[in-house]
Amino acid sequence: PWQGRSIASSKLRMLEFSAFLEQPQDPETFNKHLFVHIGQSNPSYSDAYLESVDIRQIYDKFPEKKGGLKDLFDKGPHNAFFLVKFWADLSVNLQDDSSFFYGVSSQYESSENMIITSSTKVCSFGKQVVEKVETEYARFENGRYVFRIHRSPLCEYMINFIHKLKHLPEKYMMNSVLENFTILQVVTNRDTLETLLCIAYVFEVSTSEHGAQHHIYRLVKD
Amino acid sequence: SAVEQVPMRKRQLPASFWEEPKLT
Repeated sequence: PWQGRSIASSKLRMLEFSAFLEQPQDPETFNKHLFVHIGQSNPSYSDAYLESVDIRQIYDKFPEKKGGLKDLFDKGPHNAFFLVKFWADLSVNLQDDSSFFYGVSSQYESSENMIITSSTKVCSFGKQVVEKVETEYARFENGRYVFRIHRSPLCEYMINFIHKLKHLPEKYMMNSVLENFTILQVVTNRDTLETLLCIAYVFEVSTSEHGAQHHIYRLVKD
Repeated sequence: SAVEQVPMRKRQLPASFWEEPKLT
């Protein structure tokens, strides 16, 4: 039931995704602030399908050269392509403190045992500025294979970006900057090079009192 | 690209794209 209703292709399903800041309070406790978060969901067949977005509407927000979003989509499979609109929660006090930890955690599951590679490209005006590539092996748990990228440190570029964004006095200014800031995550089967998931992330700043929010869309070409 | 430099607000995107969920 999760196919078409959550971030899942026929080969891989995203279970959880978060980017966070941990601030120690004392030696035994810390505060965890979620900038963005996709929690566990359990869609059923009665739930509506995700809305779709024509991928051509966002091509220029992501790398367009050889191997870019268009090439990836043309290669397929099309059911692996998603757009996530995040409303990021920046309601946190940031200080330059080396004891702070900025991290990203994500989890995936599959019915297949494989080795996955996750490429995360941060883009400014559609051009890649930094890329992180991670390789994960499967763990067999409860009848399926689970992949965990646990507490992957956020890169310096992203930490500086968040700090600079926070220094802007008005939310509309932050959103203006975020209009040209995107992230493209491509999860691939390391051995077959098959695209398992391709997720395009775009951002605004949350105005909610309930923290980070998101919408998920299927990317299609009508 | 045909949509280059076009503000996101002027692109063909679902209405929900601009509606922040208010769920907890």
